[in-house]
Amino acid sequence: FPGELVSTLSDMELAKSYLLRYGYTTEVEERTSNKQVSLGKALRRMQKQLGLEETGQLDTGTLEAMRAPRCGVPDVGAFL
Amino acid sequence: TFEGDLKWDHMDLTYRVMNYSPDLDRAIIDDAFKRAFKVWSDVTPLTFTQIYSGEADIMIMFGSQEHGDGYPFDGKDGLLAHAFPPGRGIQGDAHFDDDELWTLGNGIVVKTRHGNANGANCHFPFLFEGHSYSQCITEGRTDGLPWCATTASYDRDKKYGFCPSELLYTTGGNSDGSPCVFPFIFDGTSYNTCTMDGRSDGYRWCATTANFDQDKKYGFCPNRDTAVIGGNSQGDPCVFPFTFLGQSYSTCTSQGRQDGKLWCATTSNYDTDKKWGFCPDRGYSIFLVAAHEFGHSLGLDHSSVREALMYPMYSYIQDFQLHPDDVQGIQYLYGRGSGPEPTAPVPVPTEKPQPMPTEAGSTSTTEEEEEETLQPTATPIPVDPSRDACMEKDFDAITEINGELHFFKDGKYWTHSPFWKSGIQGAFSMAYTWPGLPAVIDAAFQDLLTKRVFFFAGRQFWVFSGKNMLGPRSIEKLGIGKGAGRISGALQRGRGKVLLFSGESYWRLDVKVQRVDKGYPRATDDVFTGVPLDSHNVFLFQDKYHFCRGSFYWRMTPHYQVDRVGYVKYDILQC
Repeated sequence: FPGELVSTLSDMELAKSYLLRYGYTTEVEERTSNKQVSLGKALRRMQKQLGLEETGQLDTGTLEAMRAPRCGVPDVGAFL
Repeated sequence: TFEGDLKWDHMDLTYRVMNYSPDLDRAIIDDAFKRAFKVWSDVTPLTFTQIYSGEADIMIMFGSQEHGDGYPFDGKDGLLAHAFPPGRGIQGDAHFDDDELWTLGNGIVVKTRHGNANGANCHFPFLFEGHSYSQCITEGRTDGLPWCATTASYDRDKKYGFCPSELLYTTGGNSDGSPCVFPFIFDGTSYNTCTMDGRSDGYRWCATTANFDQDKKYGFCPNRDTAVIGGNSQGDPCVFPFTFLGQSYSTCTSQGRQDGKLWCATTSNYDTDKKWGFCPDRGYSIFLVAAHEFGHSLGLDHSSVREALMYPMYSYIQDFQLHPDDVQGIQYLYGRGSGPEPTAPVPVPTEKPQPMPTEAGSTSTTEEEEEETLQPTATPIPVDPSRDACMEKDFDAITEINGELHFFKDGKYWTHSPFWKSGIQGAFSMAYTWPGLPAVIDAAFQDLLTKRVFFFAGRQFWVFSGKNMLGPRSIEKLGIGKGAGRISGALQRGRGKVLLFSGESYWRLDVKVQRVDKGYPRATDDVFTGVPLDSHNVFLFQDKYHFCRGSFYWRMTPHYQVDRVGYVKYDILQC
């Protein structure tokens, strides 16, 4: 039953893994800087790159974009 | 481009397909990759040659989860594919996630464009050599008989098939007057259309073969549950028939949305049966994703332009064209070559179309005035409330204006809104609402952006903004040649485009520049397969395409599937 489908990742976990995978944050930033500030900055970068409204918030449009099918090449930097 | 403007140091590139996805015929995957490379060779001096052994510049593979390069895929949906910028070894290679459903993007694997021995259209799915086909890639005519090849490399496979010889077409409905829902089972055989229909003892029947006199194969369409209203996880309407838990369904009763996924219940008492099903995904277009990934293999990075091929998110596009952003990027790296000029965005015309001398009593306007917002048309005055739309045999034109369906006939029109219980309003006077318009028109449509209303009669057209009229002007002004007869209808598309239908062809009109796009007319049958080619009215209503002939209409989903046939009066006008 669709209602029983539970998405495995919480929104925040989804966002963090997305921003890391596509180059908007680095593992170093992940560990060191102030979480809230760096998340807002990274979200704004992603929203700018994908032509979304630059709110710096994890809003519905941003979450939907994170769930949408896409190419795996990082948006910032390239494969190492 | 990538940092350092990575690019190949030679133009004649090679590629090799290391393995294939089971979702599609190898030939179809080869064909899709070939077309994807052509996207780039068309606008640069680059050439691409497929090799079948050894090390190619671009090695292509399908893999799932961790597949050998340290950048694992993630199962169905989400990450579809990736590729590496130009260079040696893994550089330049392209990998596709094989946990995705790879198709041509519109959910069906191959597409027919031809009909069967007696020239009628193929009806899908059809069986050939025990295999069910929903389309075919290539078609032709041998000894006067049309055939369709079911794989792109039909030379080698010689998989020809003649669509079923039965000329099947439903116009029938079942006992409650609703159209047949296909496929339906009668006498143990599944039918997806029927030839003739009629009514005996209050029941509707449909004959399942052209020569029904002898065969007397009548069948009552199964009582319809409901029409499909479901969709799949990508938000697309269901593609029918679909199988769920091994059972094939042609419609679903109820739908809903959970976690962004659409679902559809397959029985009316779904609470107890809990027979949920996700309509099969349309899948992802191997051609579109490959064209994007090969852009990376050639040195292009992601774009921020939503309409560009190199934008990172996937969206299915039927008539694909490279965006100037893509062309500028690849030509920055490799130059232009002898390919066709990239289609620069068409400049909006500077000259103002001089309004033609107009009939007395109407106020023609210049372009500026035309830009003003539409005044709400005054409440039309019924000329003849006794005149009943339900008594009309058919209509000159049908279209939706300001959210209400308008039915035009001999200088009068009626409106019907699906939302208000008031049902049919009118008859109203066309001359009162649109002064200067002829009494008998052929077609009309409202431009969704500017709210202007276009009318067509013979080879002329009029544009109204409220009561302000521009015209009449010849349809040749729009770029529609002399060969075209009357315009029979219009379908509004996105981005200011409208399809205009005439006879068995259609044109794509760019409403802003009021010119039809290059590459038109096209054969209606190529895309709108399964609707009558001599429709009297064509209109968009509730996001579906309606083709009317006589008292019937054929309704088609945005995925070009006829999902309903019925009576204009009973179903649409609700007489």
